[in-house]
Amino acid sequence: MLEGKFETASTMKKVIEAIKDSVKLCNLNCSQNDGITVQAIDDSRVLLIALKLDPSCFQEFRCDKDLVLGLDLESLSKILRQGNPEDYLTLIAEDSPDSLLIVFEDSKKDRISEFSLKLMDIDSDVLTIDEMEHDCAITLPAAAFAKVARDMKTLSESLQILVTKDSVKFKADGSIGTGSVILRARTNLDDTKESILIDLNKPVNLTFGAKYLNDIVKATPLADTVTIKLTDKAPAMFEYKLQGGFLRYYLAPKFED
Amino acid sequence: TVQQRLLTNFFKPR
Repeated sequence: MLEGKFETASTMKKVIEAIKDSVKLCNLNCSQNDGITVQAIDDSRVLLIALKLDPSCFQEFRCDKDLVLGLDLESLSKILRQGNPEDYLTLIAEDSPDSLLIVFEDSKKDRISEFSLKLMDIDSDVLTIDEMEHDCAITLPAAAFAKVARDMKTLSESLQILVTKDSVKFKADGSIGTGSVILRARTNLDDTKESILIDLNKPVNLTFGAKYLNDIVKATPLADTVTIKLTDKAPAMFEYKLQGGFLRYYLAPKFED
Repeated sequence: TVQQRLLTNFFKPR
């Protein structure tokens, strides 16, 4: 039996909103040691999503037997919208479940809402995701990255990211004209989450699909900062850290064969 | 596409 109780529904609500536009169907893997993990590739097979919610993400967590819960994320999202962000949220499944029980409780305990979501059999490869060497790692405010990704998409389908030791430059070249935004590395000791940190082994110049970057920044409400790891001719990693877990996106850059 | 090949080359099925 699985029983995972979140102190607030907001984490799960934000996580599902962050991935449901990239992936329609996915398996939730549940185990006592790892908590809940998800690995899914978007339909165009260019973006890989990896979610980890450790048992420490939950107020209470038990999972007697490893479970795979196949879910339609649009349906899950409909149910999660029924609860308030500050409600307790509990996910419950039997050992051989055909449905997932989702329970919201008002913090004053005077309202309990229960929903049952039908599960599906979803065929998906489980991929090995190793830690990768990277040419550079950038940590910046998640909102600043989201603004650049959204603004630049209006100019071009592609966004070029150029990193040097003291700045990150985003460049868009479209039919109406061009644009660029430079963010300089800075350390803000008063407010560390406002810092822009660049750890550079090698300068980087990579181009990504603006559509995918806009899918990735849907995770912005989950974390104050995003860490981006870039390597020439390798998938980039965008990481949003959660309390006791993470949501990572791996995006293949665009390049000529 | 090149992008799809890149992703599947990096992340092999377990």
